[in-house]
Amino acid sequence: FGKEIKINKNFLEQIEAFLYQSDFGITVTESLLRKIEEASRKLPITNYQDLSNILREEFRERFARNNPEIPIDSHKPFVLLVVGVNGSGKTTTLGKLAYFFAQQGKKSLIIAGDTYRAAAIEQLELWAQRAGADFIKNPDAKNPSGIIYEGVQKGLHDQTDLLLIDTAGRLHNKANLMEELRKIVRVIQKLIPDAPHESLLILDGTVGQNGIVQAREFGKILPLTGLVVTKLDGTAKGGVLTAIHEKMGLPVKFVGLGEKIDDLLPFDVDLYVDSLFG
Amino acid sequence: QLRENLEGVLKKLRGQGKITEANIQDTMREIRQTLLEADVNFTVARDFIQHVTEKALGVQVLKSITPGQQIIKIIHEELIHLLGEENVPLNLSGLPPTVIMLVGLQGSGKTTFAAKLARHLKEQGKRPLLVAADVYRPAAIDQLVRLGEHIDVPVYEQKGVTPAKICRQAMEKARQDNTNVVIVDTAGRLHIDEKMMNEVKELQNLLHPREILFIADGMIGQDAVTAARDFNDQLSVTGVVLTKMDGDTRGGAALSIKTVTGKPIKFISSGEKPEDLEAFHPARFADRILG
Ligand SMILES: Nc1nc2c(ncn2[C@@H]2O[C@H](COP(=O)(O)OP(=O)(O)OP(=O)(O)O)[C@@H](O)[C@H]2O)c(=O)[nH]1
Ligand SMILES: Nc1nc2c(ncn2[C@@H]2O[C@H](COP(=O)(O)OP(=O)(O)OP(=O)(O)O)[C@@H](O)[C@H]2O)c(=O)[nH]1
Ligand SMILES: [Mg+2]
Ligand SMILES: [Mg+2]
Repeated sequence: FGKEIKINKNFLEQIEAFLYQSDFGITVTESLLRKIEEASRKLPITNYQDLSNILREEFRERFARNNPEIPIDSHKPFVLLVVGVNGSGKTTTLGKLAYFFAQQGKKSLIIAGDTYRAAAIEQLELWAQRAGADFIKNPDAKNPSGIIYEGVQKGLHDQTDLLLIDTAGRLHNKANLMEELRKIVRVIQKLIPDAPHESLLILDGTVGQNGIVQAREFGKILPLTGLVVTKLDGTAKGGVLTAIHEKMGLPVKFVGLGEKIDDLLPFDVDLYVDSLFG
Repeated sequence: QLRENLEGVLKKLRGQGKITEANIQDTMREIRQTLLEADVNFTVARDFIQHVTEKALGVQVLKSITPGQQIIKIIHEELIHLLGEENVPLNLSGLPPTVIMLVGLQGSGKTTFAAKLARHLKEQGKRPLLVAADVYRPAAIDQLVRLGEHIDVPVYEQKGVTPAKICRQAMEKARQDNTNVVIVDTAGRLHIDEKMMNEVKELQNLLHPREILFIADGMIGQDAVTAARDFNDQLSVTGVVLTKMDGDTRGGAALSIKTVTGKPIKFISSGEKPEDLEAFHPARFADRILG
């Protein structure tokens, strides 16, 4: 019996390492370990299949109220904004979203709201072409307010189904850039008071605990309605999405699984748990 | 932050003549917590704690400082030691043109860093040439061309051909133009993408770079170790750059990457502009990780 306990302790240590290395962080890892220990007292865990079953149950519970749907029929035009730190995958995800909604028969106007980064507009324009979406830009713009206003105005006039707005990458500790984001929201609201109807935080799947800070800080600037976790086709597990979902109640809407236009999948908790062991 | 957390724990150590296993446990738990919150890899953190514990045990507490201060000193020194002790500069030796190749995961900051490095070298009197070898990402070539224009550094570009051909022709141009440093920007890629890793191995064989720099996003979590190890195993990585360190991330990835690859962290990128480039200093960075 003593030996049994020893095996279990070693296995628990392996599980602890596994959870930490999936970027679940201290709080979530400790709470998961407690649940696993409780479960193992009722039924011994001897292999990773047992563990996978327990985690699946646990995650189904934690994500029971997660709704990955974007209610694009609720407004016309439906205004969707992507925000996030530099290089997280905003521009690529916006292209994928335009394509995703095109499959549902929705027409999009993509608005080039990144007026700073070299070739940001050209990059987005190529995605718009690939997705069959309309595109509006101002290559001479020194800041995003004007083109975003113009784009929303055009969308209202043309009664476009979806207005997809790209923004420049910004670090959440840069006060001036976060203030600009507030301004972007105000500019949109001048024309459509209850917009943006969907504000997605685009999170790099390789991010560590700073992802939680990003969600918290961006959440202070505008009411985020969803999370997209990109680059989960790599070896990163994106574990911080659990902490963000629990702390902020933020729905996880999509995962990015590659660099092609159809590499976007609505979040599915079972698939996510499977991917932890992948 | 770590120091504040330690204050309470270390107060208990006061009045104790020797640092023992018992009285050091709380401290080490606190340190481990701090390292994990700072995104130091789980295994790296565990080994670090073990090593520091061994060093601290049995250390006769000096009259001049408290045991707590002594432990902090050991931790700080050990961190600096692991981060590489001192700055290792860029290797520009050998017959020109010297090639520096940039590799890394998607979005880590390679293209932006290419321009920063070019500007830095130009300031030092070198004549750099930038090479746009990312043929995949939409407008990647335009991005580097645009950045090159801003800093007045030539960019070799060609659309519709393979990265190998671009690099070959860029080297010809470099020799013709008396370029002394060639900086090759490559596409972001996954270390588990065999085809893409083969491409960059082919480029390594073609270019014989003096430096292959692994560009890592400073906010990266536990995956830093997996990615860095794989890139380092498959390529002759000579150095590491940590980007976006103007953020508030603690950057524990630095310790993980250095530990697992053994390669020096050469630069820190701390902003989006070409001038936002700093040499990596282990002592300064140790303070940052400890918060
Ligand atoms: N493997 C993989 N790469 C991705 C994914 N999403 C985006 N990328 C890549 O990540 C890199 C950065 O993507 P961008 O769309 O430019 O990111 P961004 O957030 O718009 O960047 P900035 O505007 O500069 O802040 C590109 O190389 C993309 O192809 C994904 O789901 N998987
Ligand atoms: N704040 C900040 N942003 C940075 C830094 N380095 C790069 N960036 C930004 O990060 C984003 C991604 O940079 P890129 O240079 O396009 O990254 P990349 O590695 O070339 O991306 P791929 O080619 O798609 O793999 C851009 O928005 C850059 O401006 C930095 O040190 N600080
Ligand atoms: Mg972008
Ligand atoms: Mg690039």
